[in-house]
Amino acid sequence: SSAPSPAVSPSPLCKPRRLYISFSDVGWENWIIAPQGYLANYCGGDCPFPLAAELNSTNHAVLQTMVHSLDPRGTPQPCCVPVRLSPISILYYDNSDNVVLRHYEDMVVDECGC
Amino acid sequence: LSRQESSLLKSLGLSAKPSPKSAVPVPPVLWRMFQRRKTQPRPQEEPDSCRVEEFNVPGNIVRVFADQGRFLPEGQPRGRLCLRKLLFFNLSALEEGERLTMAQLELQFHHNSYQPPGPGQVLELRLYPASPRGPPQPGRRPLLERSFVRMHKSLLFELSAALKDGKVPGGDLALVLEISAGDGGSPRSPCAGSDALAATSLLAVTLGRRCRARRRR
Repeated sequence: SSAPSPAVSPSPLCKPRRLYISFSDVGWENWIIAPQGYLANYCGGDCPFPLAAELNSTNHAVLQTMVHSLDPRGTPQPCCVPVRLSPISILYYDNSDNVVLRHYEDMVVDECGC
Repeated sequence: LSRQESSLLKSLGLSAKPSPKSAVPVPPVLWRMFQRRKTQPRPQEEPDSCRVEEFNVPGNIVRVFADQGRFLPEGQPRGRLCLRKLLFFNLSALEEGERLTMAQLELQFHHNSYQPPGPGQVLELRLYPASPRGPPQPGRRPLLERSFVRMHKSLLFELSAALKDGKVPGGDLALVLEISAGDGGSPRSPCAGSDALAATSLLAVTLGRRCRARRRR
């Protein structure tokens, strides 16, 4: 579920957007003990030409936006994707009713880039 | 959707969606670790997510297995031997490719900690490797020996070295625990306190296949 945006005017540029994942929404609440959900975020927005420095763009993205500006039909704009993610730990029951604490990498989007 | 869910669960390292039959209480050690990880500030440097900082060992999965064993023999123990128990841990939940990096046995007692230990309350503990069906062969060397006083609420034993190369043969772990009266005990009640064994559990840290691949890289 995507929470409503903050009061400030939404930027169309590529950046992390708020996304809270509730484990009960996906039907996993009977085996995940904690957390019940977490702020996972997602990347959204445009990577327009010319790419600004704050957009964490790769050299490939710079060239792709240039080609896109010349040929919008043939070449798409670069994608807005996660460039830094962080881990979370999850406590859950396994199929043998053991309690497991597991560390999962790349669960929260911290930064996005083009 | 169910096919998508299966592939999601697989990427999370689960072969199928768990459906717990009973909601067993969460061991306090796991709650403490979970809360600490949730509240600790994010370090400046990228943390090693394939290391369990609390125990300073490689790993990304921590499990607590309950003991499914039984007391041996069925009758009353005799002589200096106060208690003999088969400890049995079903480790079938360990997935293929996981490597055991730490195993810690915890014995919990329900002693009255306000009562100081008196003479005759020093007990000796021995732990033997066993088969799930019965006690160890006579003359086998114990995995570990320790003397303790009745006042301890909990005893921890590091078993990682005893479990060779992190492999658990047959997917299960069977041990025989013996508690006997120590030297200089009271002749009237040499085994006082040994009957207070309340629960036994095994905490296991493993390194999942993904982490192993990452570490190799």
